Amino acid sequence: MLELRLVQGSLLKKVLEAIKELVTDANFDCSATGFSLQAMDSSHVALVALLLRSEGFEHYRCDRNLSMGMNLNNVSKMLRCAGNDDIITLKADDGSDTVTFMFESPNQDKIADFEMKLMDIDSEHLGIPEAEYHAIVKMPSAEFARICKDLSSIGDTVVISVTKEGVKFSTRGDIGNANIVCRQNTTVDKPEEATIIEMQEPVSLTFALRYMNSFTKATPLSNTVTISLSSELPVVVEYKVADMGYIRFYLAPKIED
Amino acid sequence: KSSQGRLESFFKPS
Repeated sequence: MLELRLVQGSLLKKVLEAIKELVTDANFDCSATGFSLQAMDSSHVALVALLLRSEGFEHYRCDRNLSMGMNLNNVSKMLRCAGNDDIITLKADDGSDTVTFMFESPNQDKIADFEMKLMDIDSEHLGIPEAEYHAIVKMPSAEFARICKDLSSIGDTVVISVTKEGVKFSTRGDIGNANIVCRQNTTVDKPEEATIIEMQEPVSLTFALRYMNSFTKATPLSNTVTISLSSELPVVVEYKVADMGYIRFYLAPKIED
Repeated sequence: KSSQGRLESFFKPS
């Protein structure tokens, strides 16, 4: 028996919007720790890891570990039927091939049940070791989204370079090239407007902008984004999901031949 | 000239 009640149901709606472009089908895993997912895109270049910790739910019942295969487009269709202020509850019986999404309006005057078929998915799980990153950049998520969007109108790839001067995003294409430098800036009115650069050593890596732009679909989840870079490691682009967890996107770099 | 890396080059199946 599984029953997860999330008062801030809009978080789940935003999570689905953030990952459904990248991944088509995925297994959602439930355990005592929380509700999680790890899935790669079809070309195995990008990976999304989601964790919503059990403590973040108003009610969290998971009698035994359960893996539920879902088509994310179909989950998104279901969740779009929930109001932004609705409380969302996920329910599944042991051995059932369906999951039920229950939507309750804030004043309890409307209650809806949407039952969705589960599917069997052969997913490949990758072990992601804890790593020391050479540079960690924390910046406003809207600013990062703007940079990725702007650069993708010029080129297909972005070079992200961190030096003591700041973080530089560069691209080049047929019509020309572009460089955007963001310096550390902590003298802002609100902490979420700050750009904070922690650098152990300079790092410069090249990534496909198409994936970066896909990651920025998570922007509505968090005012800030954290970009962790290390030579010869996939970049990690992390958005916090309120105080209950995170979405982390991993993207393999381009390799010089 | 550069080629796109794949995640399996960095992370092993668990």
